[in-house]
Amino acid sequence: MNAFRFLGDMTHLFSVLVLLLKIYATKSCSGVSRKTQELYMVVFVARYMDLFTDYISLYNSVMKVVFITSSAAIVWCMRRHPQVRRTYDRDQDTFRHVVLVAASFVLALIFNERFTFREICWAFSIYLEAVAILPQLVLLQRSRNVDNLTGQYVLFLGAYRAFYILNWIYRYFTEGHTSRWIPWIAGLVQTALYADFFYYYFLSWKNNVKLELPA
Amino acid sequence: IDKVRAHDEL
Repeated sequence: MNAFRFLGDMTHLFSVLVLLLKIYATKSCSGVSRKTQELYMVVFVARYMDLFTDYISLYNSVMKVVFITSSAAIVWCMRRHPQVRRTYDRDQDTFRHVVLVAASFVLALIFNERFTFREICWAFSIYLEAVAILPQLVLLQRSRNVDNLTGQYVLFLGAYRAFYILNWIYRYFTEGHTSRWIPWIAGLVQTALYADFFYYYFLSWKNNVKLELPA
Repeated sequence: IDKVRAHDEL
């Protein structure tokens, strides 16, 4: 475990806590894409199947449980919670996320480390996570008013994989030059998708104006 | 065969 990875995990955890805070404190999920949350739940379930079979460390197992339960809780809130579900922008959150699931699955069948159930699920979760933010970014462009917490949620979510890229560079040079093409390429794509969001977020912060993504 | 590198990251 190196500092970059720990920073990445904490940033990721923080993004989830910010979203939970927003939903719990404001009892509203306006501006939040339920489709992206559903995709993240699939990502975590598909990736953390080894939770019960391979014990890496207490930290690793605890974080897996936290990510799976928090993403499930957020989806549950947005679907079932009587107050929260009413604030969901159903007609704005229209991205056909099934396409993302299908494409990631096909890609995982072709590009994986081993053609085994676990490795195909793992590769699927890596590819799906790279594009899972798309429904959320589309929703942000549509909904004019991006509230601060939702903006911060997306910011931390984008930053976490950037820290992971630094972690991969660090590990490449310190742990023998093993190449991990799948997470590297997917991680770069994932972080690149946030590039314009980071840019407009920075502008809104610099000019001290509300964050607005151009349509 | 080489040990399948466990995915030790989140």
